[in-house]
Amino acid sequence: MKLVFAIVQGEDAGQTVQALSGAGISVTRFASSGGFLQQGNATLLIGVEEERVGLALQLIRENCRERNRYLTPMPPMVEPGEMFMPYPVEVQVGGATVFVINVEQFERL
Amino acid sequence: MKLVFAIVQGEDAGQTVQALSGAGISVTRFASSGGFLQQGNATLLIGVEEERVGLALQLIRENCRERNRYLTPMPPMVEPGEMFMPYPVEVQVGGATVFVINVEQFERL
Amino acid sequence: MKLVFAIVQGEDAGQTVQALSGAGISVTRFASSGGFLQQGNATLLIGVEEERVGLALQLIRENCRERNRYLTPMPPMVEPGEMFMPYPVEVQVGGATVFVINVEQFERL
Ligand SMILES: Nc1ncnc2c1ncn2[C@@H]1O[C@@H]2COP(=O)(O)O[C@H]3[C@@H](O)[C@H](n4cnc5c(N)ncnc54)O[C@@H]3COP(=O)(O)O[C@H]2[C@H]1O
Ligand SMILES: Nc1ncnc2c1ncn2[C@@H]1O[C@@H]2COP(=O)(O)O[C@H]3[C@@H](O)[C@H](n4cnc5c(N)ncnc54)O[C@@H]3COP(=O)(O)O[C@H]2[C@H]1O
Ligand SMILES: Nc1ncnc2c1ncn2[C@@H]1O[C@@H]2COP(=O)(O)O[C@H]3[C@@H](O)[C@H](n4cnc5c(N)ncnc54)O[C@@H]3COP(=O)(O)O[C@H]2[C@H]1O
Repeated sequence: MKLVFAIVQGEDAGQTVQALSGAGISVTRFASSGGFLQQGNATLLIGVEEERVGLALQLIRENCRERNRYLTPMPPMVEPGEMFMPYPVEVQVGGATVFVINVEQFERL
Repeated sequence: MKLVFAIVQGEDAGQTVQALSGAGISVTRFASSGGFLQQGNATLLIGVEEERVGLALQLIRENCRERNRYLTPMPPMVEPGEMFMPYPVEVQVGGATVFVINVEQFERL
Repeated sequence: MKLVFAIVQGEDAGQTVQALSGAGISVTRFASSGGFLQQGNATLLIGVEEERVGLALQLIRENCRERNRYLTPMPPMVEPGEMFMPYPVEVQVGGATVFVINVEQFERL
């Protein structure tokens, strides 16, 4: 048994969960947020047999896509009379960031 | 040190946390939701010495119970004039789903 | 690649995330709550190369501090006419509780 942590964008979480459930792969979902953009995203916790990890990753890849997000930089301290026009900076956010961890013991209690 | 992830039903989370705390086992609790039923549940993160993992699992087993939940199927596309009476489908949800993982390093900073 | 779980106090979470991002260490943040005090805290999930785990722990140590919290004990069942004046009990809460776990596979999908 392996435990997969997949951090995905909020827009892709619903369909990714459905694709996994449809293939009989159980998922638990958490609301989370990214450290850099300080925007909400979703983290999926997936316990799956070793021989089905490949299928789980494939379903995540097929249901998550890259997007451009905008980060509005914090205005610096401006002198009176000066104008600060923050231009939003475009940041590319990937489809999914995935960590696979070994499970020593799995129980249904 | 081992890290235990226990996904439990919301109704059982409070008393399970109290039972663990009462035995001196620390717990951190997260709101989560199940992928299949799309209903809220709770995930407990428990860092515990290897020789007390058995006690933690026993306290989880004693405080979490199986329940029947109802899933109302999504109505299919119906033709005009047709009626769709979704009968809720009964789904059994277990007491707790538990993953035990090895911890390489533990620090109190 | 290692996965670091750091449970920190809510007041320290923002600056800890910024310190990590500033050092180019990515972080995902979750709202969580402590089992004993039943008060909100924050859990940081940090995937980081093995040789930078030390830097991540140092930044956590520098940005999280110990605080005293007050736990108001639950009033016992009092007899009519008896008064129960709960004295809040002072509890010391540490800066951060940190678990480091080995990652078998890391993917950006
Ligand atoms: N210090 C920095 N300087 C410049 N650009 C930076 C940066 N940190 C992040 N970025 C960029 O911003 C995007 C959003 O990062 P955020 O931390 O909000 O949201 C992240 C975070 O929540 C999570 N994540 C990614 N790598 C992680 C890791 N190693 N550990 C924990 N969470 C991670 O996945 C989300 C998307 O990450 P992704 O890499 O696709 O996309 C990232 C990356 O392209
Ligand atoms: N391997 C795993 N990895 C990550 N999280 C896991 C997991 N196994 C269980 N969980 C978590 O525990 C909850 C209860 O699972 P349980 O198997 O007792 O009870 C399940 C099971 O009896 C049934 N079920 C789940 N997936 C199904 C499927 N594809 N087909 C038919 N029944 C399903 O529905 C109940 C509720 O499932 P739901 O997903 O809403 O909620 C799940 C999910 O949040
Ligand atoms: N092994 C572990 N596994 C999972 N999560 C862990 C953990 N150790 C600590 N945590 C998390 O970190 C928070 C702060 O723990 P700390 O030990 O600094 O500070 C603790 C500790 O000083 C004290 N405490 C905890 N359990 C106790 C108990 N059974 N008896 C007496 N004092 C307790 O109360 C403070 C707040 O505890 P609380 O549970 O509300 O909140 C905890 C919990 O959310």
